[in-house]
Amino acid sequence: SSKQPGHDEL
Amino acid sequence: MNVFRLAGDMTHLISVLVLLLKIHTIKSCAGVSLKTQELYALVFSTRYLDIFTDFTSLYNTVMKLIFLGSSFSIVWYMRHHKLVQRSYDKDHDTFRHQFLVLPCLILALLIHEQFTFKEVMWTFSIYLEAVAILPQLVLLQRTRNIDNLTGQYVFFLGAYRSLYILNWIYRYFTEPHYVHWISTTSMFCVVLFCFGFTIFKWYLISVLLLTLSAWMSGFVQTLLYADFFYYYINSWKNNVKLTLQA
Repeated sequence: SSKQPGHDEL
Repeated sequence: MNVFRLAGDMTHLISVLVLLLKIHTIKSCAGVSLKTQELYALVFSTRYLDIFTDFTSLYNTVMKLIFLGSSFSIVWYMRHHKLVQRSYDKDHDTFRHQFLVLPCLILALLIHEQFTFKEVMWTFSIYLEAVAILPQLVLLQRTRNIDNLTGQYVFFLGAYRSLYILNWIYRYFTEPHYVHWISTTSMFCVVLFCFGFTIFKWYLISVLLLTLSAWMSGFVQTLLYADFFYYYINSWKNNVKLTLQA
């Protein structure tokens, strides 16, 4: 699920 | 990571530190909404479910731990610390947070990218963060007199949202698959700004807007601050104590 856009944000 | 995102994270961090400073050193939480703080604790715990499973960077993990730790310790201080809880303005902080949590949960179950537990919870946290500030804004309106630290806390939170929007716009142009709704949303924002709604009308509109997309919610949250920013900048320009008009 971390590949979804925005998941690397806080 | 771009400069807007970094600046956004830093203002977010500053806002939390300002609040912790106020609570920890002055031992006062006057003007701070416990409801909003509880909602933020819920936002971070549902969003960071991937903290131990998906590693992005050391920066991300450390920041996640800071936001989780600070939000829960603020709630603990306001609920259980003898001196701090005495200054809590319980009678004015009456916003029913279940009215925010339930619609956000239903919305996340209906509108999401993937129907998995983690993904639905992540989406829920995005929706909830957009409206979590409402009890705080209502409390500010009711108490009228706002001390410097509370004002600065809300100011930095608003700055963080604005910088995140710049970050999304930047990513939209640099990462082609990043955002789809952004042009629609910014159009909505311009229209809404033109009408100059007050906080409570913003709330009704934001519930409507939330149904459109997860990206939208970030914009809505920033719009909620527009009213506050107006008074904050005015009080700063005229060098008078910050008060909000009903």
